[in-house]
Formats: sequence, C-alpha cells, structure tokens
Amino acid sequence: NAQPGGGGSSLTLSTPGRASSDTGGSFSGGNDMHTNGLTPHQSQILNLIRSCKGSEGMGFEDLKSRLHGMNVNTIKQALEFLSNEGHIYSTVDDDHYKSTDGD
Amino acid sequence: LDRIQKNKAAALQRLAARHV
Repeated sequence: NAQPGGGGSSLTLSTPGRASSDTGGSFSGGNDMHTNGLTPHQSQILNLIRSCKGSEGMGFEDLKSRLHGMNVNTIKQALEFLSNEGHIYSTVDDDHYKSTDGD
Repeated sequence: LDRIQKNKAAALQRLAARHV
C-alpha cells in the first residue's frame, strides 16, 4: 500500500508515531451538515413521524401525502434507513412508523 | 400490541448501538 508521503489533504487523520489511545474509532468524521448525518429527506421524514402522536404512528400514505411530490422509492429508502438506525420502528404493520425519540 | 413493543425495543437497541 502506498504511504501518503506529502500529506497535503488530510488534517489530523492519524499520527502513527504516538500511541493513539483515544483516537480509535471515531465514526462519521466529516459531515455534520445534517442532523445526525441524515440527508435532508431523511430528517424531514423523521420530523414528520416525530410530529405524529398517535399510537400507531404515521402511515405510509399519510407520509406520502405530506411529502408532496417526493418519490415513493425515496421515501421507502429513507424509512428503511431510519428504521435501521433505530430512529423509527414499524407499528401495526410495515406501513406505519413511529419514532423512538418521540416520547 | 405486543408487536409494537417488540419493534420499539429492537429499534431502541439499534439506536443505542449507533450512539455508543
């Protein structure tokens, strides 16, 4: 593997000499443009689901109509991502979602 | 409903795992 000799681009990536005790696995270095590293679509959907107080959460059709014009696949992918991350979970069926940090 | 509680518990675990 090529060792980066010049080191022009990376700032504080790793210092191989010193014993790096606390730099171990800092995940998600760069992008805090979005809340929690979500895309705008994902955080928008999460906010909508958060705003729903019903015990069943928010239905997919409801989401779709509120996200006026958003691609269905985009919504589904965002839901899947948010679910994988643990931000939301499905309730009565796979088309209803509720947020974990709602209550 | 039991399913909802299970899903919520699982989601909370995933969320916790992400933030450790």
